[in-house]
Amino acid sequence: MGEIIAVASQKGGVGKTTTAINLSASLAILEKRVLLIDMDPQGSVAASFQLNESQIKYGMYQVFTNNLPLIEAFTDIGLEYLDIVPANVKNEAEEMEMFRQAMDFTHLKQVLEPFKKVYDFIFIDCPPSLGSLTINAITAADSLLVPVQPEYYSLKALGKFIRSIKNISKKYNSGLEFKGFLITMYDKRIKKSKEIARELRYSFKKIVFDTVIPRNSKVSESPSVGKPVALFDITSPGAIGYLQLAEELLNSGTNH
Amino acid sequence: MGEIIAVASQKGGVGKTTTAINLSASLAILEKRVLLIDMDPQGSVAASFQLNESQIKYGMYQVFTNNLPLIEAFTDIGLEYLDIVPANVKNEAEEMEMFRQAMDFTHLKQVLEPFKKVYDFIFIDCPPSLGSLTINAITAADSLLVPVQPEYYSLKALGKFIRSIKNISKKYNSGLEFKGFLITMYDKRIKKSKEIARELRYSFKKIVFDTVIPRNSKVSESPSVGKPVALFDITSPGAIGYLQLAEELLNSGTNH
Ligand SMILES: Nc1ncnc2c1ncn2[C@@H]1O[C@H](COP(=O)(O)OP(=O)(O)OP(=O)(O)O)[C@@H](O)[C@H]1O
Ligand SMILES: Nc1ncnc2c1ncn2[C@@H]1O[C@H](COP(=O)(O)OP(=O)(O)OP(=O)(O)O)[C@@H](O)[C@H]1O
Ligand SMILES: [Mg+2]
Ligand SMILES: [Mg+2]
Repeated sequence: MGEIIAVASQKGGVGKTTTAINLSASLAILEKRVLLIDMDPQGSVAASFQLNESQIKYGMYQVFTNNLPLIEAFTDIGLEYLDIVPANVKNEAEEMEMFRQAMDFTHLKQVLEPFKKVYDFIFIDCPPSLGSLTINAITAADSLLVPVQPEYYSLKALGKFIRSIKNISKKYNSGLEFKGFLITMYDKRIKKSKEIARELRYSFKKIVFDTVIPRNSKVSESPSVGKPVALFDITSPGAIGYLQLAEELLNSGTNH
Repeated sequence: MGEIIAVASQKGGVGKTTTAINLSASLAILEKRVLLIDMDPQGSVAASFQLNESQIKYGMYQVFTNNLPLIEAFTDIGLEYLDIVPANVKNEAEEMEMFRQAMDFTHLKQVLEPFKKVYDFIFIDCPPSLGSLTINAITAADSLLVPVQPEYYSLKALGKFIRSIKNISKKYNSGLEFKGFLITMYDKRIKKSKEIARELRYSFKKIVFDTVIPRNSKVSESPSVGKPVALFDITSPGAIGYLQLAEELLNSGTNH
C-alpha cells in the first residue's frame, strides 16, 4: 500500500515545492511509482515542469469545486514513474471558492484513498498557511514532512506549527505520523546556519532527517528549464542531496 | 496625511516581513513616524523584536474578532518613531476565526483611517496568500510594495498575482497605487539572479525600485537579536540597502 506524505509548513519559501518535486522525482528515478498533488493555489508544481496555464485543462480546483474524478485531472509530464495533478487555480476568486469547498476537511482523503493501491508514494505540496487546503492535506496524509530553512524566522515558526498540527491530527487524523524535519538551503559558510541546524537537531533529536539539502544554485535554476534537479544536473550537490533523501526515506520505514 | 503601504506577495519567503521591518525602521531612523501592522498569522513582526507570546496581550486578532480599538493593541518596542501592532494569532482555530471575520474586506481600512493623521507611514505585513487578510490590507492601502526574489518561482508567480491585485482593487479600492517591485536577496555571484533581475526591469520597466536589496547574512541574523538590521550593523550591505530604499521612497513621491 502506498504512503501519502504531506509536505507542509506555514512558513513561506522554506522549500516545500522544491522538496515535493525533487523527492518525488528522485523516488521515480529509483523506480518507485509516485503521484504528486499540488494543493497550493500558487501552482508552483506546474511551473516546475514549464507547464503554462493553457496546457492545463483540469486540476485540484475542479476536483474540489466540480467533483471531477482525480484521474481526469492528471497532466502528462513525460516521466515514466511520476504523475502529477496541478492546482489549476486561475485567480483569487477561484482560490476563495476552493478554500470554501475545502471546509470539508476529509475531501482529499476520500479522493486519494483508491490511489494508494496504485502508487508507492503520493506527495502533497501544501500552501504556506494553516487554512482548509493544508488541513485537507494533513487529514489525507499518512505522514508529514516539514522542510525547515536554517534561519531564525523558520525556526521560530516551528513551535506553533507543530502544536497546530497536533490539534488538527487529533481531530481529523489521529494516525498521522511525523516523518521528520528536513533542513533545506543549508549554507555551511554562514555561521548562523550551522548554529540553527545544530539547535534543531538538539531540540528535536531523532526526528530530523540525516540528509541535509545544501543551498545550491542548480536547485533554483532547474525549474526554469522544467526539470527536477536530478534530470538537470545529476552531479550537483542539490541532486545528490535529494537522491540521498529518497534513499533515507526508503530505508527508514515509516518513522525516524 | 500619512500613507498606508501594503507589503504583499502570494509567493512565500520573498522578504515581505524583512522589508516591512527594515523599511519601517529605516524611515523611523530618518525621523518619520511609522506604524507597522502585522496581518500575517505567523506573527513574524513580533518575532523580529524578540517578543514572545506571553509579552503580547493584544494584536490584530482581537481587533478583528473582538472589535478591540487598534490603540489598545499597540506593543511597545522601545523605538522612538516606530510603533507596532503584532498579529497575536495563537493557533489554527484562531487563524480560521480571524480569516472568517476578515470577510468584511473594509474592516482594516476603517480601523486605520484615523491613524493616517498621526503617522507619516503605516506599513502592513501580509501573509503569503490571496485570502481575506491580504484583501483587507489591499483595500486599506494607498499603495502596494511587492518584494520579488530574483528566482524562477517568484518571477513566475508575478503575472497571476498582479492580475488578482487589479481585480481586487477594481472592486474594493480603485485608488490603489502601485509603489513598485523590490528586488530582494540579490546575489551577484549567481548568473540566474542577474538574468531574472534584468528580465524584471525589462518587463516592468519603471515600476521596479532602483534600490536592490543584496543577500546579506546580517539581514537574516538581525531578527535573532530582536533588532532591525540598521540597528544591528549599520555598515552592512543589507542595512545600507534598506536605508537607500527609505530615501528612494521619500524622494519618489507617490509612484515611480
Ligand atoms: N537547496 C536549495 N538551493 C537553492 N535554492 C533553493 C533550494 N531549495 C529551494 N530553493 C529556492 O528557494 C525558493 C523557495 O523555495 P520553494 O518555492 O520551493 O519554497 P516553498 O516553501 O514551496 O515556498 P511557498 O511558501 O511560496 O510555497 C525558490 O526560489 C527555490 O528555487
Ligand atoms: N536581504 C536578505 N539577505 C539575506 N536573507 C534574507 C534577506 N531578506 C530576507 N532574508 C531571509 O529570507 C527568509 C525569508 O524572508 P521573510 O521571512 O522576510 O519573507 P516573507 O516573504 O515575509 O515570508 P512569508 O511568506 O513566510 O511571510 C528569512 O529567513 C529572512 O531572514
Ligand atoms: Mg511552494
Ligand atoms: Mg512574512
